[in-house]
Amino acid sequence: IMGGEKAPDKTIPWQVMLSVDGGRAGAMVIGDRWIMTAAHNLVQKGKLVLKEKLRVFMGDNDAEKLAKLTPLGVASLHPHPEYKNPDNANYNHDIALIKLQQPLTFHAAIMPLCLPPEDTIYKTGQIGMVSGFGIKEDDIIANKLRYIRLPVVDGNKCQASVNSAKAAMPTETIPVLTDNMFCAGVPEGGQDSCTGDSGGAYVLMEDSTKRFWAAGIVSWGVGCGQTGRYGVYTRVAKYISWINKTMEDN
Amino acid sequence: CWRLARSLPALHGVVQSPQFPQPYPAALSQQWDLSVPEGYQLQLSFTHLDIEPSADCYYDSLTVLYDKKVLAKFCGQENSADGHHPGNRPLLSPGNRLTLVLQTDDTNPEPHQHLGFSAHYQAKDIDECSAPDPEDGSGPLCSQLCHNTLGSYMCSCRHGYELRPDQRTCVLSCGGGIFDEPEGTLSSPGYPDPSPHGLACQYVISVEPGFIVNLNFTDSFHIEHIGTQNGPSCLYHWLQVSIPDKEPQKLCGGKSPGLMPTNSYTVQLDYHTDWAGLSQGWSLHYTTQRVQCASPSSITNGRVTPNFPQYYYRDYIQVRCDPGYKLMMDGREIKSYASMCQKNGQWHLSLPECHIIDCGEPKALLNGGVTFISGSQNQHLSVIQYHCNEPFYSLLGGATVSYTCAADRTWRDNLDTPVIPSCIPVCGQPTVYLSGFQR
Repeated sequence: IMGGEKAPDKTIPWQVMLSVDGGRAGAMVIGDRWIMTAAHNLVQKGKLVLKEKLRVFMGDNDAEKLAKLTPLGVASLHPHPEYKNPDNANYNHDIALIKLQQPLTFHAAIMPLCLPPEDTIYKTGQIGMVSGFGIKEDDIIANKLRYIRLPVVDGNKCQASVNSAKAAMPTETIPVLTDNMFCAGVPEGGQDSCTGDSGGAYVLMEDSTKRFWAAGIVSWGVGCGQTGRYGVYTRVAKYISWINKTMEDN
Repeated sequence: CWRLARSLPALHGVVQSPQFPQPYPAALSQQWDLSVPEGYQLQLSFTHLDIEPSADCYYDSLTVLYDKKVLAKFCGQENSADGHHPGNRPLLSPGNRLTLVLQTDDTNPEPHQHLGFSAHYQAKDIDECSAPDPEDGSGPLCSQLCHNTLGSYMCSCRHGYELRPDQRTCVLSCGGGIFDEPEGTLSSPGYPDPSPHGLACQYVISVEPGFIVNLNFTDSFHIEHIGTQNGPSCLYHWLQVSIPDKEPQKLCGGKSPGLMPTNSYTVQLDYHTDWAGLSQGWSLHYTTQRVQCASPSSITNGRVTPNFPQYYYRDYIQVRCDPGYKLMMDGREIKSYASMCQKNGQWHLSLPECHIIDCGEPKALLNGGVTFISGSQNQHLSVIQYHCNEPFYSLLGGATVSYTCAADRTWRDNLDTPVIPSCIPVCGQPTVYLSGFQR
């Protein structure tokens, strides 16, 4: 998380830390047996990682403390079936579910996020919050959970930002922006999610109930916190049917 | 049966003149020997008689005979001036036989042609009991009791006598009588006549165990006694009443003992007279009643059915507990209870108790808990309340939380449902919110 702050204890109880074959990633609790993350955390070079190589931690804001805990047992991995990203250039459908072997008991440090109704409209400018144990502004991995509040960015502005990146970096393969994604961030840069945060939650608060709901999953971006660039998130509201069906079928 | 039926005379039949209803032939002499079984009389009824009339039925006649004795001689037509017509009145034979003889002369006067006769006969039972002694006519057929039967009769004797081999007269005999009917009458030999001398009569009343015998002497009671300062002494004549496990009791005197409960299903009566003195005799009617069992005591939190004022042998009772209570006996729960009053006057099972039921520990609620609101030890009508571990879990909207221990031993909510609620995780609501006051 670039430009953010340390999260006080129990303020982001849905935060999950994943360790995938030595790499760090984020995820979120959405049920007592279910974790949601980005598909690209579980599918590497076109192959699903072995569930035995996935370690799941939660319940603390200190990554070093988390790493000392016994990881939660993973029952099964469920990346979205349409996620195909062999060249790291197509993050469409970057969503996955992890089923735990044992149900969680929720308490102040571990709570689930709400899910939105299907096809909920995200209002441009609405402030959300993203969190993670990823790289911070000094390019150093964060061992304390950090968070930052970022607004939802207009889709056209985001597309323009991606286009400008393509123009500026003609030799690079910039991923495609789809309707299953949305952008969040500030044009002046310096505030963004970054490597190691992917799979974590971008949450919005429902005004009437003051409840946080999972609006996005940290997916990709051109650099981190760069001027005129935004973070790109999987649009969760597009996947409610798939989420429900996957959980019911399993 | 077929051979017997053929060998016995018929109980009824029809007899007609030759060629009836055509005119009978001339110069005829025909005889019919009619009979019915022994013990019956033969009754003859004419349905038609048309024989040439003449004075004294001189020319043509139908003669009715019994043992060669002429009972009647008929001729003529009904309402005719001449002849002797039987009319509608039936003819009753003294015995079970009858002979008819039809005789006609050589001519039949013209123009009327006489048709003869048609009659039917039937057996009619003889009331032998109303007939005099067939031997000398001096006394009744049976010396004591006579029972008429179809075609016969039967003699019997009062208690204390038995039938002689002649099957007609009775001789004194009062031993060995066993009375096993639920009720009956006994009396001294010859009662109400004075008792004969030298009697040693034994009467045993023995009914089914479970019943008890009550003796009820009639007022007319007289057994010779010797007066002493201590009251009557049954020295020469007595009636001894023996009840098992009790001292035998001798009765005599002129005062009826009246009603005498024995509390036993068997009683022996021994009637003794010596060869002198006078006892007018006695008579009693005995009845039986079922042995009584003690009325069951009331059951706390239950009831005994049926509710009778008294309970007797073979009566059944059941015990049902009030809703919320269970039947317990000897420390164990029983599904049902029924007890029968036995022949010894005891119930075959002791009464059970009704203990309050309990629903057991309420089911644990995952991510929640249960609180006792009222009652104790999970007993009937105890109330519990489920709750979820808030703020991390909450009950589904509309879920009920209060459960009562019902009579079927399950915890049920106010909709009578035994299903416990579920605790649903609360999402998106951290207990600590990020706060920031800097602008």
